Amino acid sequence: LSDGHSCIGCVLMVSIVEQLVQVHNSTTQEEMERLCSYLPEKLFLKSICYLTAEMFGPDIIKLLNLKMNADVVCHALQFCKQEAGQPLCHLYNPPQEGLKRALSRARKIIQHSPSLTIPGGL
Amino acid sequence: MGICSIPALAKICQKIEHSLSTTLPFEDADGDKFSVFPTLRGFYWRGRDCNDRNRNIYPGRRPENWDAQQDSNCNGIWGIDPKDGIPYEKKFCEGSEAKGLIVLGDSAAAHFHIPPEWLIAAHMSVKTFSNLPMALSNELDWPQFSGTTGFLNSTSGSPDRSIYLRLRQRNRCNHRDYQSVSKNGASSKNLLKFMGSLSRNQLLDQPAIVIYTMLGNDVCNGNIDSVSKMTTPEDMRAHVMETLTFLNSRLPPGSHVVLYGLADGRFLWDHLHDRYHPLGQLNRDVTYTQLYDFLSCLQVNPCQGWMSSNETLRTLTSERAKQLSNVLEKIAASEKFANMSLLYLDYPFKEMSEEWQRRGGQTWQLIEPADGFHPNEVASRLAAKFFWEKVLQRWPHVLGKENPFNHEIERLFGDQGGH
Repeated sequence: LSDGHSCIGCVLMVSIVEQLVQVHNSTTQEEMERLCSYLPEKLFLKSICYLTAEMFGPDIIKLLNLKMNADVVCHALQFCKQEAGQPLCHLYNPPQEGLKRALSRARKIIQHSPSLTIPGGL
Repeated sequence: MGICSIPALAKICQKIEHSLSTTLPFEDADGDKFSVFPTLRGFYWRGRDCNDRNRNIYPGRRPENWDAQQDSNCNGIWGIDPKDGIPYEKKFCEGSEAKGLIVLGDSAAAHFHIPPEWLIAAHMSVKTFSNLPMALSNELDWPQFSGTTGFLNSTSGSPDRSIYLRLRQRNRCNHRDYQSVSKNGASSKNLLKFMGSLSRNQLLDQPAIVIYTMLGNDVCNGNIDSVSKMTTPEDMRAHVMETLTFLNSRLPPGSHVVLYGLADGRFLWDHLHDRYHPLGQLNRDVTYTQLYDFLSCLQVNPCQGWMSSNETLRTLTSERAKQLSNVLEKIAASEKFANMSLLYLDYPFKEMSEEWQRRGGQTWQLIEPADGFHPNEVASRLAAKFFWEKVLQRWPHVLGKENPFNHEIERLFGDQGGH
């Protein structure tokens, strides 16, 4: 899968978690767990989900709690990458402060995150 | 991070990779290209093998010794009538013009489908994702529900049956004789790489109706300079002729090949651009225009030409699609092959849309909501209806006679071993 597909996967997952929080009036942590609990055991889907939540959950929680949208979260976590000379890809309308500024804020918040130093990267 | 790097799983990963790249069944003990396993190119894709330990027993073959002892063609009809000592297969199927259905196609033919409920938070539950492993091991295709080779009851409530089910209803001797040699992203060019997975023995098997249906990948790509990467009419002709030469070398005499024209994908933008994508329905914040732009920006848009706000590009894409359809129509009218006749049909989107509106629906409801690109199950089954009606009207011999023993077969053999 290309970088583009990783970006789409991340934006989808983060969007769903964000909307689950809204629908159940709950916390990001609870809704990530809820989403993983919905997945079947087959093909290790549930395990992969819990592992992903373990690795990236703390950063996703921090960023979503600051009302950052899925585009910003996925760029900050480097699932979405801006190619040289290309625009910053986004699904949602940019936040009021602008996508670049929001992203720079998000990067600062998670700059020391262990998820960004996974061997082999994302 | 790399599950296939675990030594115990490496071999199974290689086998799955082989199955995906060749479009041959993952589980096929006797190597006859038919399987008892549903997914990974198994019997959701081609008729279920009724004996996976004997490579001479598979769907679509002409019966061996009229199946007096065993069901050699897996159509569920076998044994001898004790009243007169005549084998049932001979009694019910001899001269019935039995034939199989083979589809050479793309993701639309394989019925690519991402259920919208996977994306709608408000409707999610454990049940929502119960079919995810099946869908993943079928490359997110659902051929068992497709308009061409689908054999399971529709999930959409569509009253229209697939072409295979119609062919089976016309002649119960055709039971299980279907193959979907379809792949996501398939085009006239890359079909040449995987059509070898087609299974038909010129000497041993029944004739077949082959549907060649590549709705858009010859004009669809994710390149920024989309037009320059489209198949040219000259290349199209060369690729299709190569495919037809291959088919002529494999198909038993009396077969037919129906070449389907490309779609005019302008309806995608026209009917979807200002509607909300399932992901944007809760907060009214993601339209299909936004989705298309996002995919284009990431350079993973499956069809830059039609899934674009650039009207000139959409028109150019449709013009090229029309040129390529004309190539197919000319080939069907002018080329002759020893073992098969050639026919051409336009993709009937306009008729499908009108019929759907007559039934009280709206055109956008014929498009897959999650990807905003593929025809959905209702559309696939409507296309099957128009395919059937046109062929029946113009070339009834292609479909074979209606078997007068159908009721008798049903009475004696029930569901014929199921699918």
